[in-house]
Amino acid sequence: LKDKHKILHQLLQNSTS
Amino acid sequence: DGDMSPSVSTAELDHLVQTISKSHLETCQYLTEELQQTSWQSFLQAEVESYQSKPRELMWQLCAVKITEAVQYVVEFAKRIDGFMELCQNDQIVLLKAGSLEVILVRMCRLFDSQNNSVYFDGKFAGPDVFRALGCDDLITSVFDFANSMCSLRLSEDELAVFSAFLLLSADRSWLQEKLKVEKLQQKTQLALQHVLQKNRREDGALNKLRSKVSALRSLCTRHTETLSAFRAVHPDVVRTHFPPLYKELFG
Repeated sequence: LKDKHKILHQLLQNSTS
Repeated sequence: DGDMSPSVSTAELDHLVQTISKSHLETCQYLTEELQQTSWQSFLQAEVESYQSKPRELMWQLCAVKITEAVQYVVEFAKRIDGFMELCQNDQIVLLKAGSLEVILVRMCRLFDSQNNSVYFDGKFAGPDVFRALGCDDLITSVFDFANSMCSLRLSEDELAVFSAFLLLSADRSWLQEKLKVEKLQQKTQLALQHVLQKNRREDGALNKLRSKVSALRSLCTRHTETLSAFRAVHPDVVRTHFPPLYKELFG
């Protein structure tokens, strides 16, 4: 699922803005 | 489901409500004070007509952009919910993919003027007629009906916050890998929801009324996905090249 949702995965990785 | 949920003290529930409410207000995209400043101004007839005369694909693109903006605030909200970031990455994605639009639809009632049946969109308050160019009037009507019914519950910000968290932590989503972990989080959130409703002296049926909204939300989200795929069948190139990548990832 992760590779099908790269952007969402990246948003989750970003430090809490 | 009357099963014994994890025993949680009132103090702990108070704390949970406070942290979720704080996360909600930090990520709610529009503070009510900001909305008051717009003095609830609705679009002029000429502006309504300009939306109505937009080509269908342009109006779809505009709405996809607005939904995508809102999704990013919901992702930030989720990241601040106690326990969410401790879930495995697969489940974080599953819960947001399934729940982000539901939270957006619930949050919509904060931006809704039920006297005029209009929602804050693109800078002013828009009635359903503004969205005519989309070509899905029945879905738009259902979305507005849902917003109206949510507004009539007159939920406070902390009730909206905890209900949003409750929706996100839905343990019945398919593809969850650690279902029990999500179930425990959702049960705790439901206790927090009961707690805040009681604290705000809501009538007994309030929790059931909120839970009855879940099926309406699921139906709206399914209809959104179906309407999008019908649109994409006619305009595959527009979706591929002009729609926000995150929108396509979640709903495509």
